[in-house]
Amino acid sequence: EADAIYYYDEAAQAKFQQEKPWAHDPNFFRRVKISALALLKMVVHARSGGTIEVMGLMQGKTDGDTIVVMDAFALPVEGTETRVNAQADAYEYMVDYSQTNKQAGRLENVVGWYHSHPGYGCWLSGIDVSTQMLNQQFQEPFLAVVIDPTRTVSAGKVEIGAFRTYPQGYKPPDEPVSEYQTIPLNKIEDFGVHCKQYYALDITYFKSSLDCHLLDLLWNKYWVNTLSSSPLLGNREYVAGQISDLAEKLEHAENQLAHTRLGSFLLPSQRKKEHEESQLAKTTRDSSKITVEQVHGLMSQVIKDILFNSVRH
Amino acid sequence: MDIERKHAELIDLFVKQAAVLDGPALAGLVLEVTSHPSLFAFSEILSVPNLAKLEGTQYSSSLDVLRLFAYGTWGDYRSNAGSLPALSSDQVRKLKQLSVLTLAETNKVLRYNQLMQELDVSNVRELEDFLINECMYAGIVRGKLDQLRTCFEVQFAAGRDLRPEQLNNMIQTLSNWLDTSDNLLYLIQEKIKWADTMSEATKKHRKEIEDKVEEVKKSL
Amino acid sequence: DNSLLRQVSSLLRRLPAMESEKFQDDFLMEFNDTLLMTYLAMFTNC
Repeated sequence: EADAIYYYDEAAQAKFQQEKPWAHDPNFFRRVKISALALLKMVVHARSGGTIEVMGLMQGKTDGDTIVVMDAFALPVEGTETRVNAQADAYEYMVDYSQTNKQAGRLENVVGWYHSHPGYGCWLSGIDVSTQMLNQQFQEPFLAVVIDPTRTVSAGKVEIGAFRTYPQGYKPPDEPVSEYQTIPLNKIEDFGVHCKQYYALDITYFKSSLDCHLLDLLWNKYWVNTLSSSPLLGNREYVAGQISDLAEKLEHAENQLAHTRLGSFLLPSQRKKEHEESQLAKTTRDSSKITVEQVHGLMSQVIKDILFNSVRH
Repeated sequence: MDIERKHAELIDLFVKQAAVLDGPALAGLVLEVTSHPSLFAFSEILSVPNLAKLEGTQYSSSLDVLRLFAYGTWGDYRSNAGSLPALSSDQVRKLKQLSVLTLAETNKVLRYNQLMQELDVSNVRELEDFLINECMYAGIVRGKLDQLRTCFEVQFAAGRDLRPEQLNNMIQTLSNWLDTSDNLLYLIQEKIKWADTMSEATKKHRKEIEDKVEEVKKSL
Repeated sequence: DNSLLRQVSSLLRRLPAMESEKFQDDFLMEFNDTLLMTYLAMFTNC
């Protein structure tokens, strides 16, 4: 029954579509299950974009409060952050692709879109939020997935987030703080303004028996690649970008603190000072985070050096 | 290790044959074994009791040839050509292939001139053809030919038969490796303990500071 | 088992995996870069 999830029950899906349980509860969908195939295709597509944002669509179904992503396909559009709704360019392609799929016996509908944020983390920007809100108005159930290919390489695990937006004007209850992540200075405004308009879903993965067999065959190759690569070398450009972003934030904080010191004789605004401190605290955390990743990279190099270079025969 | 998988079937076949043959038939088998294009391991066949019986008979040269192919090189053959039978072209090619494996045992980077001298090859083109066609395509070595530095960088080389005296060396290297790995694991555990201790101390220190701040606030 | 001995011998021959001078230089440079980053991060913390 490991492969039962791959069976598509058209009647059940149609019934669910009629009932529209998500219409009464903005937080209805809480979980996402992504197939190994879809994950690999999305990550490979995001990696292929380099520093350019790419996007694509996901096909799948729903299962109670879970959206199940079975497959994904790339859209022939360029960067998403610079365009209001890159999807518009690809409507024709999307319709053709989906129809051809059904003719080929693949009954899953489009259940969401994914796009990449190379190097600046998994969250929804202002443009993403408005695009997703539009999708959730006319294409429910619809999910937004964001992948950061650059951090995927540096962290050694897939940096991915799945989100749903709240209806316009909805005031969400206080959100539990999600895992901390570094937001670059030039995106911090965008991040801050919209981060209350959406929520993150829990992501789990699944694979078929065939996937298991194929991935087992690739195990040696995976290990050789892991042992013969080093995040210190592969992520130089990314780390340099992180450090320059950090320097910018420190300058920013320094200017603000200088400014506040002047102002503090006039307006003892404890709130403003706290804001700087938390800004400065975040910057400090970012610096520790980058450094810890570098130290991990170095530790693995030192361990490999001791294991494989110190024994002579 | 797919080279070993290929060997297994062939070795089984020849060992079974050697177990039931004697005298002239056995000499014929040695010729077949040392000419076979895909076989580069001979110690199993050499350990078949019938082979040892060839010692001191008119076929003892076949036994010497088999020992040469198990442990020797083309250079060894040249310096003992007088006491060994003439080799066929297939046997010469194989002995040269085995010589490359022996050279790869001690160095990762094989200089072209050393190879040309060892294999009696007169020019670079001929040497590179030999390395590509007879060694890499045969699957016994993997590596990179560096024309600029005129050397062959060996990434993988199939293992040759081990002479008994090599065993201790191998056991020594393996136990060194084991000690290094155990020591590394121990070091990592020590570091983890150290990090935990430091983190506890830092938390304690932070708690003391916060308590002091609270006290000062109250006193104010 | 002669086959196993040959495989072990082939594996051991690949040690040490990297022993070139350039590798050592690069390795030490990475080492120093990371130590410098750790130092700077400690400053940022302070």
